[in-house]
Amino acid sequence: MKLIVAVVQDKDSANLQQALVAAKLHATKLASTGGFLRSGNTTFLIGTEDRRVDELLDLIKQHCHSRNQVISPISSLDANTDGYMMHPVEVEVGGATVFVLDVDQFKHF
Amino acid sequence: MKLIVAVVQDKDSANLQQALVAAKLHATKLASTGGFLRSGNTTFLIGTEDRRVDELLDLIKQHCHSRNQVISPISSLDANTDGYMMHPVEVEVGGATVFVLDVDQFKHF
Amino acid sequence: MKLIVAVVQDKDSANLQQALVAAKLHATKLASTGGFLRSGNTTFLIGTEDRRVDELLDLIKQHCHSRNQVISPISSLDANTDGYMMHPVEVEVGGATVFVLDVDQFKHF
Ligand SMILES: Nc1ncnc2c1ncn2[C@@H]1O[C@@H]2COP(=O)(O)O[C@H]3[C@@H](O)[C@H](n4cnc5c(N)ncnc54)O[C@@H]3COP(=O)(O)O[C@H]2[C@H]1O
Ligand SMILES: Nc1ncnc2c1ncn2[C@@H]1O[C@@H]2COP(=O)(O)O[C@H]3[C@@H](O)[C@H](n4cnc5c(N)ncnc54)O[C@@H]3COP(=O)(O)O[C@H]2[C@H]1O
Ligand SMILES: Nc1ncnc2c1ncn2[C@@H]1O[C@@H]2COP(=O)(O)O[C@H]3[C@@H](O)[C@H](n4cnc5c(N)ncnc54)O[C@@H]3COP(=O)(O)O[C@H]2[C@H]1O
Repeated sequence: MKLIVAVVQDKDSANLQQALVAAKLHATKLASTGGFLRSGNTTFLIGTEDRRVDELLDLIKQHCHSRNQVISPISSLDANTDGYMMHPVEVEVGGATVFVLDVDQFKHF
Repeated sequence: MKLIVAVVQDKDSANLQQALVAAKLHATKLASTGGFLRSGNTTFLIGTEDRRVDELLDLIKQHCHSRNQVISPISSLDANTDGYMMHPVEVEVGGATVFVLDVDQFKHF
Repeated sequence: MKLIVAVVQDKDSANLQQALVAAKLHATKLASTGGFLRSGNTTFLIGTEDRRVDELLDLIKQHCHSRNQVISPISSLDANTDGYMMHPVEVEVGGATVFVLDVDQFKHF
């Protein structure tokens, strides 16, 4: 059993959720926020047997897309990035950031 | 030290929380959503010493109950389940889905 | 690769976030609730290479401070604590509660 923690963009969250349901991969969703852009994103918790981890990673890759996001100057960022941030900057936000964790015990009551 | 991730129904969350406090088991609560029914539920994060894991699992089992939930036809589900979903369907939602994770280091500042 | 789960007080969350950005430590934030005081706090998920874990722990320690919080009598707590809770009680809330988890696989799509 592994627990997959996947941070994805809100725009892909509904598609991913539907694909998980269709594949009978059980999941829980948490509303989250990006540390850098501070905009909303979605964190999925997905527990699955070891033998389905690759299938799940493929599914995430297929349904979650990277996008460029333009960020306007953010005055609250660290002072030493001022020069860099004076003009709107384009940042590439990946489709998914995924951590696969070992599960010591799994229980379903 | 283990970190327990437990997804429980909102209806049981207050009872479980009270039981954890009484047992001096420290915990953090996150609002979450079920991948399938898309309704709100609660995800507890509970760090505890290895020797209290069984006690904690018993406590969760005792305070979290499975319930049947009727779901009305959901048109947004995968097209190929249409015939199955045309009528209201009863789904059994378990009391708790629990992952026990190993903790490499624990710090309390 | 390790995944750090850090529960911190809301008051320190913005400072910690800024420090993480400046140190180019990538993170995701979740709104959470304390099991005992039931007030809001913040749970950070921070994936980082093994060699930066100590730097990250120092950074969390530096930016997250313990505070005393006065709690008024809470009638909903377990009946047998009544005598103890009749008068306002001061509780020390730590700066951060931190779990370092091993990561089996990391993917960025
Ligand atoms: N200090 C910095 N300086 C310059 N650019 C920076 C930066 N920190 C992040 N970025 C860029 O901004 C994008 C959005 O980051 P954010 O933290 O809002 O949103 C992140 C965060 O919520 C999560 N995430 C990424 N890596 C993570 C990690 N190691 N641990 C926890 N969460 C992570 O995934 C979202 C997308 O990340 P992704 O890497 O694809 O895309 C990132 C990255 O390209
Ligand atoms: N392996 C896992 N990883 C992460 N989180 C997990 C998980 N297994 C369960 N959960 C979480 O626990 C809730 C209850 O799951 P349970 O399996 O008891 O009860 C489930 C199950 O009986 C049923 N169900 C879930 N997925 C299904 C599917 N693809 N097809 C048919 N029934 C499904 O619907 C109930 C509610 O599911 P929902 O997703 O709304 O809510 C789930 C989800 O939030
Ligand atoms: N092992 C663990 N697993 C998961 N999350 C954990 C954890 N230990 C701490 N946390 C999280 O960190 C917050 C601060 O905990 P701390 O132990 O510093 O500060 C705690 C502690 O000093 C005290 N406390 C907690 N439970 C208690 C109990 N049963 N009896 C007496 N005091 C308690 O109240 C403060 C606030 O607790 P609260 O639960 O509201 O908020 C907690 C909780 O959200």
